Amino acid sequence: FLTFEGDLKWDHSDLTYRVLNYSPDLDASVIEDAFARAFKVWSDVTPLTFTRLQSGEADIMIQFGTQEHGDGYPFDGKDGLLAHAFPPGKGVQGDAHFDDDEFWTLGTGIVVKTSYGNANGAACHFPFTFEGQSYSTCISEGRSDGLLWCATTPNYDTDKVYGFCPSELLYTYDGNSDGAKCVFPFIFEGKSYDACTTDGRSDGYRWCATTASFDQDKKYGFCPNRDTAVIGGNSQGDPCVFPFTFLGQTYSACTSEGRQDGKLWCATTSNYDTDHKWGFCPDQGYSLFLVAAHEFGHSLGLDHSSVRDALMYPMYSYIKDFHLHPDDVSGIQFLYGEQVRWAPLLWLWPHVPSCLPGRGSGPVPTAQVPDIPDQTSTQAEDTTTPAEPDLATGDDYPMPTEPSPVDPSSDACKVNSFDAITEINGELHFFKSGNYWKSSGSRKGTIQGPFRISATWPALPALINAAFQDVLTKKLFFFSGRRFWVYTGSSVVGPRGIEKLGIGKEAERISGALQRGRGKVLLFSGEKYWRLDMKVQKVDKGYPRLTDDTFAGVPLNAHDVFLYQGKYHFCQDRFYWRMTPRYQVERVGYVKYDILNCP
Amino acid sequence: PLHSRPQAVITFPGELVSNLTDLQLAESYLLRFGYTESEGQTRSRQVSMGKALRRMQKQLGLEETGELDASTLATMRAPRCGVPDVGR
Repeated sequence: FLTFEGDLKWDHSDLTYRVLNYSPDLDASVIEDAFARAFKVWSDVTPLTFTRLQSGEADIMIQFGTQEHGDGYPFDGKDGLLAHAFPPGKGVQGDAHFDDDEFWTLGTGIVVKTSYGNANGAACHFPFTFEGQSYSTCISEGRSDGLLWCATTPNYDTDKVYGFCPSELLYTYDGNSDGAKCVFPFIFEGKSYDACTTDGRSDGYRWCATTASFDQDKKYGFCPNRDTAVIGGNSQGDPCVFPFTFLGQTYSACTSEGRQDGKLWCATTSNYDTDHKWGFCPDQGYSLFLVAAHEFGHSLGLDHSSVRDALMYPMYSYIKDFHLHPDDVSGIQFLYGEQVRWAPLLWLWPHVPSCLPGRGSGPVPTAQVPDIPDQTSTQAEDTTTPAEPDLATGDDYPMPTEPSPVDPSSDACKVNSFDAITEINGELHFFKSGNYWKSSGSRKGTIQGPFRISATWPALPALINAAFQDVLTKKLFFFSGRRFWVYTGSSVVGPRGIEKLGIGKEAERISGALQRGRGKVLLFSGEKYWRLDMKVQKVDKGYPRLTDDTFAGVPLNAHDVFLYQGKYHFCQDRFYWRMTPRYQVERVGYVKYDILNCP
Repeated sequence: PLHSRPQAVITFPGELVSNLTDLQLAESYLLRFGYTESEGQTRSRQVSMGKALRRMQKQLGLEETGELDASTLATMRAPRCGVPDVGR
């Protein structure tokens, strides 16, 4: 192994990183997962820990870029240079950059993560069978709205499990529109566009307006790549158009005709002979996980190794069953020591937002077209916790496989995530699917329950999204969807709509509450929060505000938020972030072990 | 398997066609990844190229011939990390 001249290394072991932008090739959650696993490669064998920041300056800043991307070391289009990183230090030092002219996958071809449908965000399974025919791309067959979908199991006809493929007609990413979908046509610099465009940009990223007029509203987002998006050529990111005409012949699939190197290409209009628009078809691509693990080795102080099988060897090769080579282990332990820490806590990253609205409304690709959830969906939440997407194909990385769903009615320690958590009369209450448990702060480790919610608060539904006790009046507030109830002892008022509190329609449900001094309570929903004035039972002017603006460093759409022992707790999946009143994240851990004190 | 008509080979618009000769490719690769220094500082290009090639072949675990052979050229065209192999 080699280290950089002067053994450059970090002077602290609790490192932070931040993902500045994303590639259109992969869903953001797949990218974040790949980076998290790439860091885990190194933290598994050293005392190093890696915490992801959502804002501000991190030790390791990660970004995608093409050609010259701001550091004076330009990339070179498709293939060739894949990525680079800088040794530890301040500023650009420690940062890692990835060439977005590459086709980023997990090393075995395109990863199409679905959204909506009933597959809970699983990736497409290609090929899949639909009405007896086999498909290897996303299709719109069976739909009248032209939306692309795929099966996430080999056979839709038997399994009926599906999801919608990335498409600008469903959502955008980054930009300033919170993921809103494109609006076509839209006006940009007076011209009308009915498709995504790179106009106005020098980096080649495709974007669209999320209102009818960008000139007027300045709202935009980047277009996710379709599964047939081409790489390189002269229309990167545009989908293939089949059939297309080339030298008078018609092609309904990618072809290597016209090339000597055998690379597959397609036209991005119906006639290459007249339009000359083309690009390379998706191939195996490069494993973002493997390339990131290598670059993060540089970020930690390792230089290139001459051992061909080492991760720090400079040439790319795809490895199915990745393991760190002893040469890499000696190198990193030469810099940071060899103390091996407990790994489990490192599964701290949000994988799949567990609050994705699943419609579950039966088979989709039939003549009856089900709705796509829009922002005003009032469908009751799916109370089962979606399984984690099976992303292990290709990198064979063991994913936690807990039997799910587990019957929460008996053992609180088996519950994946609670509907609501709050402190009532000094005891933490955990609500889940019609039951609740109590754990007393003073008698650590003793969990009482389950109790039926309806037995204690008869007016309440089974699903409680949030609850809190008013500090002054000791009244109990319960929220479910857009409704809330107020219990004073055994008498109850409600349900009433939360619009009565002045909360707009953008809040589908309240996910948590933080009692503040002077008769104020913060109510959280999605990535925003409102400040409720308890005296007048109305939210104050100037709200909602972005959670991230005040509570930086906690998950943006936590599904539980509560105050306990004077600290703010934000829960996401099985984990919690604990924040001090000075807005500093002081701890991240497991709800199960640290708050419930399960064995 | 037999083409009914002769294969047409075309140059696709916008494709970054590398018209570097093998030697030019080698020189830029060796310079970029630290195996040679910029031209002004070398006395005789031929000698330094051979030495630099041998150094690169050693570093990357290739057969050390000091020649621009096929496997060395293939390595120069293979996808890789942009951090130099030698030096800063």
